[in-house]
Amino acid sequence: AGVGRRLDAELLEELEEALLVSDLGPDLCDTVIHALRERAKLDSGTGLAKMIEEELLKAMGERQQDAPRPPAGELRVILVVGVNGAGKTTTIGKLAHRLREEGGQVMIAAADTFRAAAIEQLERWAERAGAQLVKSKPGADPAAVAYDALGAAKARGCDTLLVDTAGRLQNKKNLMQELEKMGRVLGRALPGAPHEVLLVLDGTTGQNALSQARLFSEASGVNGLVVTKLDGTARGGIALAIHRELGLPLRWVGTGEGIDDLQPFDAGLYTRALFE
Amino acid sequence: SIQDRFDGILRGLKGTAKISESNIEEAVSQIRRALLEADVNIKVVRTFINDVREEAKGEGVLKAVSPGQQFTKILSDKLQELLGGQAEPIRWNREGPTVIMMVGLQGSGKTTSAGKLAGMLKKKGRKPFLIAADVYRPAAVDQLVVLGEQLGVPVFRPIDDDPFKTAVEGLAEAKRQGADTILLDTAGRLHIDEGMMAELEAIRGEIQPSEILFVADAMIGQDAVNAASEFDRRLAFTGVVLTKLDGDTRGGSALSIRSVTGKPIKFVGLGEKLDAIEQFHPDRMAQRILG
Ligand SMILES: Nc1nc2c(ncn2[C@@H]2O[C@H](COP(=O)(O)OP(=O)(O)OP(=O)(O)O)[C@@H](O)[C@H]2O)c(=O)[nH]1
Ligand SMILES: Nc1nc2c(ncn2[C@@H]2O[C@H](COP(=O)(O)OP(=O)(O)OP(=O)(O)O)[C@@H](O)[C@H]2O)c(=O)[nH]1
Ligand SMILES: [Mg+2]
Ligand SMILES: [Mg+2]
Repeated sequence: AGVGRRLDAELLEELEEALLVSDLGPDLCDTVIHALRERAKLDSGTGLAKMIEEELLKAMGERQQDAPRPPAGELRVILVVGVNGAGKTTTIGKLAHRLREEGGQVMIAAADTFRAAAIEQLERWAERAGAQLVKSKPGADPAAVAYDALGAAKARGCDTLLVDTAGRLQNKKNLMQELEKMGRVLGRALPGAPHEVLLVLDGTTGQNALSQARLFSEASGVNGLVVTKLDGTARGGIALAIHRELGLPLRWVGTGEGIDDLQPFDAGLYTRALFE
Repeated sequence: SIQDRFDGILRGLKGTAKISESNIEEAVSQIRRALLEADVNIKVVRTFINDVREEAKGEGVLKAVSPGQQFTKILSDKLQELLGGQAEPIRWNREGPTVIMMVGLQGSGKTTSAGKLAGMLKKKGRKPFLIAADVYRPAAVDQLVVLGEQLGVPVFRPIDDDPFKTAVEGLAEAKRQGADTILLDTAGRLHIDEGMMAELEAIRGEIQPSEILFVADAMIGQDAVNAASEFDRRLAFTGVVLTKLDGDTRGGSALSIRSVTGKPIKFVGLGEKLDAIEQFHPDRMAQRILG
């Protein structure tokens, strides 16, 4: 949208298309366009780009509450969940690396005991990041692996435990129950755990991300989002629709396949990319 | 469902008043919303509803006994026709083994689908052979090796960390072993990654696959047309595999990808196990998209 343009009908149409193409979804898009139309009548002072960004930030929530943390000195447990292929394992590698760079001791639980070579894949990442790893055999009970990893993390004085889980589609009730059990087991082993439950969303996902957010939240108490693959052409507008509906904060953005390709969420950058 | 929405709009008109063009317009705007919620691309939606509007006005909705039903029928028929009337089979090579190349964005299901296809073909009495040409993703080769072991299908490992060399030598080894169908798994990549797309072009140029399958995650949103059209532009793929349709996504990406590339959706992935693959059914997909 050009900085000098007025907010007329033609521009609103162009903007609507840009927001839809960014996967905001028709509902949220209508809300934003309607709000802009109203504002344009009353407020001709604010620059157009600024106005659009402000309306989008209302949906996004400019100030995200900080991630929940345990009391000082206690182990922090982060459970990573999401559908198949979203980028959970890779994101854990990146997070572990970041935490290590900040001087932390990191333990990873290889609790995807189902998919072919999932454990091997995570082992490579743990090695690259300088993190410790607890694993079992393929087919082992995922909650048991997480439990063992938690014990080992405490014993070895780690400050963060990252738990990788198998990808699963949210409509599979038995797999969602498996996640519920994982959460309970972690909470019994360490009251308050898991402190963070991150839902990893593939940035190319469309409106199905809403269903993912709802059902994963129900099963495992998601309290943060990661949107991956934003180094592509997808804009990840679904994160706004999810935030608007469920209030979930976006914590991290994945911007590539390398170990450094993880950015903390920046509301201004994120929202501007949706309509530029 | 969309039928309910139409019944809602056109209900009051059965037998009493004549339905008007503005009623049709209201129904059309419901379709637009439904298709966008189903992740059909905005430009594809626009073209589609223009066609539907013309047909609805011209055909029989205005005079129909049950306009809601008539309208739904036009909609569903049109959708099915656009998705591709008949399921299309694999393009078998006339002479020599058939090479099938799997390509697509990261995490779409290429490796798993290569395994599933190998399994399906083996059950049909063919002699499949898998080539692991993803040298980038950690343990990608291990993943395909494990699948090959589960299926009893040979897997060719990378040579010199070089996907091109691997494809060429893998094909030679497959021929030596008398395989009749070679499935080449490649690394996921972005359509805007020049180097990685050039790598695929080079491999394609050298081994000349008779089938290039674009593997897409059914839950992909508006970005489907960007990825599909660029992969098509550079590789001229011959078919599409739509994965993770065992989820609850409406799968509008099927219509977007098909409209924008004209290529047939050949298979759908319906689960994580190696037997979870089927031929594509346009009628079932149409119903699903309409919700
Ligand atoms: N371009 C890009 N690719 C990514 C990003 N994050 C992950 N990937 C790629 O996406 C693919 C899937 O990543 P994984 O980490 O295996 O995903 P996952 O969620 O653990 O998958 P499952 O365990 O099979 O459910 C891999 O090829 C990754 O390299 C990202 O931010 N950008
Ligand atoms: N539920 C379900 N899961 C699937 C289907 N197809 C693939 N998957 C899962 O999706 C995830 C990604 O599959 P992969 O085969 O690793 O995908 P890929 O395209 O090879 O990924 P990259 O090589 O990283 O680009 C894995 O967890 C698979 O088990 C499907 O049809 N249904
Ligand atoms: Mg994983
Ligand atoms: Mg793969």
